[in-house]
Amino acid sequence: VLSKPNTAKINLDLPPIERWIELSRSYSNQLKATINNVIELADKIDSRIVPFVQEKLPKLAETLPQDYVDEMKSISSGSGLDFGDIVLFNVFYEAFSA
Amino acid sequence: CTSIVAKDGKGGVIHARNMDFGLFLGFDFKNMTWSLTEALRPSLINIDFVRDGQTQFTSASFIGYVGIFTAVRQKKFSLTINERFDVDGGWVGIIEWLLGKHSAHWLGFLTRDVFEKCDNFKCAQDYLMQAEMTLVSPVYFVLASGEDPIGQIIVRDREDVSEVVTIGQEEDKSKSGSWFVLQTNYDPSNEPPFFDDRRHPGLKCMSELSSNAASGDNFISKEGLFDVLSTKPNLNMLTVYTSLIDIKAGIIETFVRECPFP
Repeated sequence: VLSKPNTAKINLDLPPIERWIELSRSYSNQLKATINNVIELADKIDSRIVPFVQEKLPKLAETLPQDYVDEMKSISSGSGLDFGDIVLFNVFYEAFSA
Repeated sequence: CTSIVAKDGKGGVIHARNMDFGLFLGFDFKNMTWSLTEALRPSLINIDFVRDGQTQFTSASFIGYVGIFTAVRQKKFSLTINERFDVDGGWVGIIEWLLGKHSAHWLGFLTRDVFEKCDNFKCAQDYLMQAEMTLVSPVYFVLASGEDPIGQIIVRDREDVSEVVTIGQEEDKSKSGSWFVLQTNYDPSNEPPFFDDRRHPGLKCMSELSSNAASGDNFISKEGLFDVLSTKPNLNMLTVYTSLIDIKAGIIETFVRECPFP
C-alpha cells in the first residue's frame, strides 16, 4: 500500500456546470499529468487519433447527456484543460478499448 | 481487475475490488512500469456525492472522471466494473453513435445514472441488465446488495445480458457462485487464458482464507478479502488501487497499491 486517497465532496445541489470547478482547480496538476499521459499513449498507437478526437469530440459531446456535458465543462473550466481532452478522458474506457 | 462479493458471516456481504489499469504499448522500459498506471495513482480520489447535505453515494474515482467504476449507495447496493476481454468489441456501437444514433449509453454515464436514479438493488440490477450500451469492449458489472446477502456478476454485451452468476447458485464451495462471486476479465463460463489466469489463484485464496461457521456456511472478513487481493497475480503491476466496500456503512476504504517488477 502506497497511500490512501483524499476524500472530496461534489455538491449535487449545484448546477452541473459549477459542480467540479473547485475540485478540478485543486487537482489541476494531477489531472494534466494523467491526461497528457493518455494523449501520449494514444499518439503511440496512431498519431491520427488525438487530432481526430480533439477536433470531433467537443461537437459530439453535445449529444451526451446534458448534465454530464456540463459537468465535464466545469472540470475544463476549473483545471484550465481543453474540453475535448476532458471528454476524451471520460470516454477512454470505450475509446481505448477500441 | 478482480472484483469479489462474499458473505461476511453476519448475514450480509462484503464487496471488494482491485482496479487494474494499463494500455497496450504503455510499458515504460526505462522505469519498468506501466506509464498509465503510474499516472493514474496520484489522481485517485474518493468522492462523496452530496444532496441536501446528505451523502447520496460514494465513489472511488479519478480526478476529472464524472462516471463510476467503483461506488456504493449506503445500505442499498454497491457496484464495480471489470473490463471484458473475451468478446470482440461492439464496434458497431461506436459507428452507430458517430452516425447519429445517440440513445445508447456510454459506460461511465450509465453507471453514474444507476447511482443517480436507483435507490435499491433491484432497480440497479434492472438498469444494468436492460440499458442499451455504446460498448466497444463489453463489460462485467459486479453488483452487491446492502439489504440481502446477494452478490452478482452480470456479463453484458452491447444489447443483452449473456450470463449471470449469483451467490448461492453453486454447491461447490471452492467455486465462484457458491458463498461468493469472483470476477476477473474473462467470462465465468470459459477458462481464463494461461498467461492471465487470476481466477484460479483468487479462488484458491478465497478457500484458504475463509472461515466456516457452525452451520457449515463459509464467510470471510474484510481483512481476509484484502489479503486475497494482495496476493499475486491478483495484485500485479497494473493494479492502481484496492477498495473494500462496507455497503451498510456506505464507506469505501481505498488503498493506492504498487506491485514491483517481478
